[in-house]
Amino acid sequence: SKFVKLPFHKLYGDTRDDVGTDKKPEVRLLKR
Amino acid sequence: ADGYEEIIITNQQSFYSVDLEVGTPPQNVTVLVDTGSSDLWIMGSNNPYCSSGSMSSSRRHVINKRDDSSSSGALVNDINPFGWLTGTGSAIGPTATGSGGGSGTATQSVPASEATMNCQEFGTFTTSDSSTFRSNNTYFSISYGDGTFASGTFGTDILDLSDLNVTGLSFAVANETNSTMGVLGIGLPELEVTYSGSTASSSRRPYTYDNFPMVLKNSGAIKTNAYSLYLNDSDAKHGTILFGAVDHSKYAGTLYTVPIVNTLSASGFSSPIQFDVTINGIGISYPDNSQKTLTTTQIPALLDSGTTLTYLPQAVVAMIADELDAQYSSRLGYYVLDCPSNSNSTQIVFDFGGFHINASLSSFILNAGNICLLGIIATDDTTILGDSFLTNAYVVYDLDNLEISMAQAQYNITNENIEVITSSIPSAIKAPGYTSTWSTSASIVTGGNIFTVDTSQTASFSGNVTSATASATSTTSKSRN
Repeated sequence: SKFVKLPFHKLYGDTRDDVGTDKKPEVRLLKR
Repeated sequence: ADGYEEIIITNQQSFYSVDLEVGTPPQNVTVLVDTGSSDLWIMGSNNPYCSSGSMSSSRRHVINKRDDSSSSGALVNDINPFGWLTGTGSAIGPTATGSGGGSGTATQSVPASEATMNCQEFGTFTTSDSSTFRSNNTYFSISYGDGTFASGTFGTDILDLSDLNVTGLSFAVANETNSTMGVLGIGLPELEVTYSGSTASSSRRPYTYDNFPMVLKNSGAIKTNAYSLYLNDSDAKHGTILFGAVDHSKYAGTLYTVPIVNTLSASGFSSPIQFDVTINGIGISYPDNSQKTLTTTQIPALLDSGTTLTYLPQAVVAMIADELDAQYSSRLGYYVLDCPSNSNSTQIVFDFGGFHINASLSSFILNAGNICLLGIIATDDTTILGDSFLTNAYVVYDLDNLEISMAQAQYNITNENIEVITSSIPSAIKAPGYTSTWSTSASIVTGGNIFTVDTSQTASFSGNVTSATASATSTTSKSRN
């Protein structure tokens, strides 16, 4: 079929005050 | 007398996950789906941050440190969320040379107060219990913007992902992480830690490897390295990523294409390494059909499923808060507002170069008892369009052509209309402002008009927004049908 269907779940986590799951990586760059 | 009111926000930190079966016999772990990174890693069972089992909270363990003097030109220091590593020139983040060693090591204890994670909920992986696990002795280390980090070693094993066999895909087993769950990064290969991350080393040239989307393409499972992300509405329990195809039933209007912009060219990257697109303007649409443009200053923004909320420049958040009569609480760190009764019909409008994505205000409202908080966070760093934005859009990430196609998401659709992507994104057209992209940072100014033409259609044309001249005052206009 040449495509792949990937269902995912939406999960919830309790949090206090500080919200935001920031999975942006801290890119550490090297001089090229 | 010393009472303290604590605002509790429950069940609003959402994240999107898939289940993996790893090893022989299979071990079950759950990972977060992340377009903002590019590596797959799972938690090892020996993680000292876990609170139960054999993982003693007082167990001492070794953190390999690298002498940072060998990596001149580093722009961003590795984060150090707990501040134990105080050695001169040290940083979390061993090299990726395959030796697994840096220039020195230090023995550190995880503070007992930090070793409290329940690691059983999302599963851990015991390499010694799998007869098919093969380590390739390459160090892995990553840190994220929320202060979480993971480090361990790359390897391969039998790997099934939602009944899809992807054995051969390299993944890391983190023997040390303060994150409760692993991550399935599906970004560009250039964002892999071995290329642009802290494990890229001066002792070995940065390199990329085949990550999950690349494995799908190279195995022939998909024709092009592109996928469509559909988070569904905010109340939905499931969403879908369609690799190699578009489901035309999941969006309304036209699918518009914009280029991914390179926000890191000044750092030596000749092409984009992450999914940044250009926001050409932001406005608000009210239930009475009145509309207001807040800014037409171009802003690069990361489309990141691994971030729950949305992060905009401070000036833009202040404009939105002003419109909503929200007041900033320094104690809470959020703008506070009366819970709006019409948050479903008030929309934050994002112009991406001649077409709009209308994001319901309710997507950005956090309920906290009798008050509400604005879940749009001011940042001086990267603008991030997280899940709260993405739930409003149908987004096609074209990794081969470095383009993003977007349209207004449509919910509660049971049928499918799937079309395979063979080269370009089917039915997508270039946005009117395709070539008007961000190039340099500029101060946010008010003014301009993103509502110059009919916006009653989703993802509709908005005229030549880039020619709008910024002025000292914002513009309010009615849509014309």
